[in-house]
Amino acid sequence: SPVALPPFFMRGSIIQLADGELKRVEDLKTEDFIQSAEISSELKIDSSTVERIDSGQTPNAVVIQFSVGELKAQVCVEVLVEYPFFVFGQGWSSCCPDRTTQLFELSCAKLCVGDVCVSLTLRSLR
Amino acid sequence: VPVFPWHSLVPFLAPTQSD
Repeated sequence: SPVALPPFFMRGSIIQLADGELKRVEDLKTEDFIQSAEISSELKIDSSTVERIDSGQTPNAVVIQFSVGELKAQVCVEVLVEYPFFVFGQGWSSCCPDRTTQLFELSCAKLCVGDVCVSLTLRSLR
Repeated sequence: VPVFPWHSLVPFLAPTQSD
């Protein structure tokens, strides 16, 4: 694959929360992201709803259109099909959960239109 | 063992400024 996979999605990766607590990536919960963002002076959690999922430029890529935050700003990102997003109340989800599990050993649900993902914005952005 | 910050796992989706 020409695109390097982020190492931190590999099962067993150690993640440091904003309060210093260490957790494995597969053990993260929605509250961990919410509480970490509450502590952060710069970052704010937004709810980003999946509006559309289309094919990307290459066969293993998808373009995901999100509706971000209270303003419902439309943001598109192109990612590999195995790229996991964290869905509120559900956990890691990707467009191709089988491939995510195969590559990262990370259990994943299928990312669907309507899912609400954890995303970040800068607190100073308005 | 590498330790990664929590925010590296979350996409940064900045809405385009419209004002």
